Amino acid sequence: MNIFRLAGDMTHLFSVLVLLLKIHTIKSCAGISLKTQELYAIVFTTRYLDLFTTYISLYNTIMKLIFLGSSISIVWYMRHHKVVRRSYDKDQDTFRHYLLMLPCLLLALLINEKFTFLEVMWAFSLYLEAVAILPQLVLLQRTRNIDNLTGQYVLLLGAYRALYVLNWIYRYFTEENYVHWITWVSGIVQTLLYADFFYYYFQSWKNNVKLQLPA
Amino acid sequence: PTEGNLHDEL
Repeated sequence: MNIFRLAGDMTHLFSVLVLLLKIHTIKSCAGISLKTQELYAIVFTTRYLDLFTTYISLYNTIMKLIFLGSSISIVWYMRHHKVVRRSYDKDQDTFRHYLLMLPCLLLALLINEKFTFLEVMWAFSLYLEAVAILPQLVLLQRTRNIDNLTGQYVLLLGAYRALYVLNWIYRYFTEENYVHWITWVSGIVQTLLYADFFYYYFQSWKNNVKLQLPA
Repeated sequence: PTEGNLHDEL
C-alpha cells in the first residue's frame, strides 16, 4: 500500500467520522443530503459483495465493514432517529436520485471487466459513486449558510477522491499489470464534480468568511 | 479479476 492510498482511505474514514460526530453529538443532520447517503449505502453494499468470496487483507475487510456499517447507520439516523430526523432539510433535498441508478446499471451491464454478477455489481458501484455526490452538491448550493462540519465533510470526501487519483498514477508506474480503466474514468469524473465546490471552499477560507455558494 | 489485478481498493 502506498502513502496516497493510505491517506485517501484515512480522509475517507475521517469524512465519515465527521458526519457521525455531527449526528451523534449535535444530533443534527442539517445540510446533509439523505439522497447522497442512500446512494453511498447502495454503492458500498454492491461493491463489497466480494467480502465473503475474496479475502485481500484484514485491513481491507475491516475498512469495508466500517464503510458498510457507517453508511447504513447514517441513513438509519436520518430517516428514523426521533431527534436527528427533524433537522433534515427534506424540502431542499429534492434530487431524484433513483433516476441516477438505472443509467448506472445499464452502463455496468455494457461496460464491465467480466460479465459476471459480482463484476457487473462492482462496475455499477463505481458508476454510481461517481455521481452519488450530486444531491449533496445541489443541497449545498441551496443552503445559504453551510456549517463548518458539513463543509469539512465534503472537503474530506473530495480530498479522498483526489488522493485516490494520485494512488492510481503511482500504482500504474510501480506495479506490473495494474490497469483499471473503469475505476480510473469513473474516479476522475467523480473528482471533477468536486472541483467547483473546492473553488468556493478555498475562496471563503482564504478570505476568512463563512462559506456561501452562489445560487 | 486477473492475477495481480484484484479489486483491492476500497
